[in-house]
Amino acid sequence: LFPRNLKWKTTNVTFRIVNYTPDMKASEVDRAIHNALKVWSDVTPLVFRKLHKGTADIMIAFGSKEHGDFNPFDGPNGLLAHAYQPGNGLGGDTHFDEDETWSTDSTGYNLFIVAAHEFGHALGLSHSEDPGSLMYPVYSFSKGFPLSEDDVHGIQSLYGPNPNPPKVKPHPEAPKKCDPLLSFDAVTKLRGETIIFKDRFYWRLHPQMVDVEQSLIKMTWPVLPNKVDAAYESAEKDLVYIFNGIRMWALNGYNLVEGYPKYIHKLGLPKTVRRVDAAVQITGTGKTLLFTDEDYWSYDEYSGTMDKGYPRSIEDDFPGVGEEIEAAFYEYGHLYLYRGPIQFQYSYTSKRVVGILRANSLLNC
Amino acid sequence: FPLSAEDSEKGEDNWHFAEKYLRKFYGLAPGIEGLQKSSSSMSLVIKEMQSFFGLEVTGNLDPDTLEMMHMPRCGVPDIGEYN
Repeated sequence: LFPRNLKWKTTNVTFRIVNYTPDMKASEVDRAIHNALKVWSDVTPLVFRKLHKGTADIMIAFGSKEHGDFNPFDGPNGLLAHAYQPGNGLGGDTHFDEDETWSTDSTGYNLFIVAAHEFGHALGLSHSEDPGSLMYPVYSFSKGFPLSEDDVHGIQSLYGPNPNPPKVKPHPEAPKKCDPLLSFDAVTKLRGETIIFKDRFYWRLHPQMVDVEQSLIKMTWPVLPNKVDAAYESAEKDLVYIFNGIRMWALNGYNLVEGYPKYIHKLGLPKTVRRVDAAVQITGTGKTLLFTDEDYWSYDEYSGTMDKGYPRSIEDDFPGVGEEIEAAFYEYGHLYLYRGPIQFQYSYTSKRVVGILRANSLLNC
Repeated sequence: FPLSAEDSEKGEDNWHFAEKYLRKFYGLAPGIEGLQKSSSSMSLVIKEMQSFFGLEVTGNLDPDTLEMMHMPRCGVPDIGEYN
């Protein structure tokens, strides 16, 4: 919240669209603004009324550089928009940088998402530190209902909940790294760092840093889906492979490799396999292990074919780790396998589990 | 090795960019910073920004911090009150 918890004194708030961007049709702008306000009225008792003339509480305008409030924009990119906290005069007013390219989709900056964020300010919310929240100050494109639980808690602490709430599901708060029950979706190495996927987020762990960095997957790799089932790095090819359902993506750093996504069946998996739970390349062998349900497969990176004799049982070949695996990575002769909140350290040379820790020991917890 | 002229210019650009960013969003006082030399006030403000974004808190203008400063964002300050 802003200092002094500023808010509108009434639940009836008026808005007016003063001008339009030429980047979109006027009807598309109207629709984006309507939907952005609806995001907040869905979770509060607030009612928004559109004015066509005169002064509204929230005056919405597009402008570039210095645009009348001594708070100039900066040309393309950088600052996208700003809005003033509730109050008289400029209070509640919302300005969009006309030097940006606005769009209804992800081709430019999505007006609906930016407007929903700015209206959060116009209603009394400040910025959030939760990278998965709408009120995080950095733009990222995503589909669906944009509010997280953090946003909902914030706005409802000012205005209360909607007495007749529609069925909307806010995103859960960003996972906490030291939650003792934390489990991982996927773990991979990436150019010497460790990347840990969980829900819409990933943590980035540098070998020489104690602190880990949490970000939205979409913020770094907009082409990827919101959830990752499995991931592994082929260090020789400088590629990271990402799995979700029956699709896989190859990434070279930030960039999607041409020709992807591909079906996982191109690797030689049968059509009955609908997802890969975990994937890991055993450094120096050219072999990649793909874990699916209670079995695992061995893929030869050099020949591009699945090894004969697979699938084999996880329980038989990795005694002590259980039947199924959710994430895996390999480092210094050890295979790290994850199931629920548990990490199994499996020695590849002695073929046995040599350590069991909580999964988030990887995050220095 | 000494920095090439190009690298040095890039460093200056980054420094000016970071100063502008921190003035706009973190209330860094203008006109007190020496070029290429992190004063304690600048370092404090960088730490504040790094802490907000969950970056490693070093107080230095490291590549991750600069990268975050270059990301498209909202123009409402993270810290401090609008007047």
